[in-house]
Amino acid sequence: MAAPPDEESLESRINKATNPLNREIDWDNVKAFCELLSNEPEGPQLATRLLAHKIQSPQEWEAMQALTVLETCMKNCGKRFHSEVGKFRFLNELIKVVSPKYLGSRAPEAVKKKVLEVMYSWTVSLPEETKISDAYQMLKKQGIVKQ
Amino acid sequence: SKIQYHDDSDEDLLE
Repeated sequence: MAAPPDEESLESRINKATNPLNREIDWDNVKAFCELLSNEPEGPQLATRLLAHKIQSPQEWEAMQALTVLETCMKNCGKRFHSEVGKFRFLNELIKVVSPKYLGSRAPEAVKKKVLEVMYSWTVSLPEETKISDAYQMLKKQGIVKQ
Repeated sequence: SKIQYHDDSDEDLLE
């Protein structure tokens, strides 16, 4: 019997996919989150807001899981999500995590390191999203990214 | 067909 249509919201999916009690990455919920955000007209906008909030969590494991969801969705969710992540509205939230002027002095080191890694990977894989390179260059200028 | 709402508004880069 086919599973009932999935009424789970993006919010409940991301909460499950980033639950600090998870012993490991919950790939089922990560995949479901990616599919759900692609199928809703405003999915990418809502997904980026939810992800930004989770990535800024002081709980390292919750933030690291959120970054894994972000990375997975950037590989699988296509253009609409790319362009939403490629906006300063979202990139600024990542900048706040790594910049000492904002959350950088309190954010876990592993989270900051992974934020910079994923941002760098997008400057290579998504050159058309020019704002990502702008943000990355600015972090370099401020010495947040080591040369 | 689904309404594709596409909003290009954005903020400035945080310095």
